[in-house]
Formats: sequence, structure tokens, C-alpha cells
Amino acid sequence: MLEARLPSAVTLKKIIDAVKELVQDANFDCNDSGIALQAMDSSHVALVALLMRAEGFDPYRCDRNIALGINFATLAKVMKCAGNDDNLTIKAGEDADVLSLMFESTNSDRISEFDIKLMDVDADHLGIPETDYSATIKMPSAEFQRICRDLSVMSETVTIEAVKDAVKFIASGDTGSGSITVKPNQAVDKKDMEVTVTLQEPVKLAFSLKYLNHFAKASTLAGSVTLSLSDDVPLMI
Amino acid sequence: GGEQKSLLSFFARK
Repeated sequence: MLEARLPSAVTLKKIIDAVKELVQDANFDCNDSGIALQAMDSSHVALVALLMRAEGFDPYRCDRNIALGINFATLAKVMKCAGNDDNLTIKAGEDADVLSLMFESTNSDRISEFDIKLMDVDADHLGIPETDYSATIKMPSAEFQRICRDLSVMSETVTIEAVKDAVKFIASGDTGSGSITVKPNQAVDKKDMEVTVTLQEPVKLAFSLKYLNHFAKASTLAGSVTLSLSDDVPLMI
Repeated sequence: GGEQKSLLSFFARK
């Protein structure tokens, strides 16, 4: 039996909005520590790893481990029906075949209830191996989203070059090329506006902007984003 | 650029 109540639906709305572009059908693995999602996109190029800790819900109850097979396009449509400030309760009974979602407006004058059919998703057991990255860049997430959007006008591929005191995003295509250089700015007043480049050794790697733009949709969830890069391993965002 | 290689084996838990 799972019953979890989120004080404001906006958090789950943003999460689903960011993930739905990448993940078709996947399991929400629920246990007493929270709700986890580990899933790849259909072409197995990107992995989404998400953990919604039990502490973020109030109350949170999960009697035994349960895997909820969900079609994320359907869940995204249902989440569109929730107001940002509604409180949201998700429920799934023993051997449930539906996930129930309830949105309650702040003054409880409107209660919406949706059931979405659960499906059997045979999931590969996935995880991100512990990696000691050559370069780790921390920067404002909105700025990263802006860079990915801006450089998409020039190319489908962006080269990220991390050197001692700067990170450079370069895109070159048939029509021309563009580059954006971001420099560290320690000691800023707002933590989220900080830019730091931690370097074990310089790296210069190319990535698909299609996927980076999908990942950047999660920018509204956190003010700061960390990019971790090393040769021959996937970029971690 | 071009087609991306599958990362399933990289992320698959042994």
C-alpha cells in the first residue's frame, strides 16, 4: 500500500514535465525511503535517475516495496490538471492496477481525482557507476539552459571544454559557429549564481544538444546545475 | 554528433 501526500503539486509537475520527453514507460520504485525512478530513453542514450525522498512527503506511507509501471505521457497529461499550489496525494493499493492521484486546492473547495492504469514494465536494473570525473562545473541552471538553447541555433552538437579557469561551450555547423565562455565567479551573494570549475585535468567533449535541452527542462527544479565530465564516460548533469 | 552509441551496458547494474 502506498500513500504519499505532497504539500504542493508544483514539484511533481516540474519533474514529470522534465522527464516525459525522455522516458516513455517506467517504474516508480516505491519503498519506505521514497520513490525512485531509473530509466533510459527509447534509444538508450540517456539515463534519468530520480529519487523523491519520503521526507519530502507528508504523510508518506509505503508498507512494502512496490513497482508502479507508469506511462509518462499519461501521467504528464494528468499532472497538467493539478494547480501548482494544490496539495497532491498519490495512492496505490495492494496489487493495485491503478495509481490514484488526488489534487486538493488550498482552500479545499476543489478536489480532483484521477486514476491512471498501471502497466507491467520489465525494467533493466540500472544505476550510475561511481566515477571520479576530470572536470566538475557548477553554474546557474537557468544559464546552462540558456546556453543550450542559444547554441542550438548553430548546431545539433555542442563541445564543452573545461580548462583551469573557464568552461567554453562551442557549436559549429554549416551556417557558422558560436561559442559561449563562462568564468568562475566565487564569492557571489547568491549561492545559485556561483560558477566554479573543479579540474583534475582539462577535458573537451562533444554532446548532443537535443538531450542537453531535454535535461535542461529540469532547470526549474534547482537554481544550480553541476556538470561532470570525463573522457569515455557519459556526461553527468 | 551523428548516431549516439547505446549506454545500456554502461548503466546496467551487474
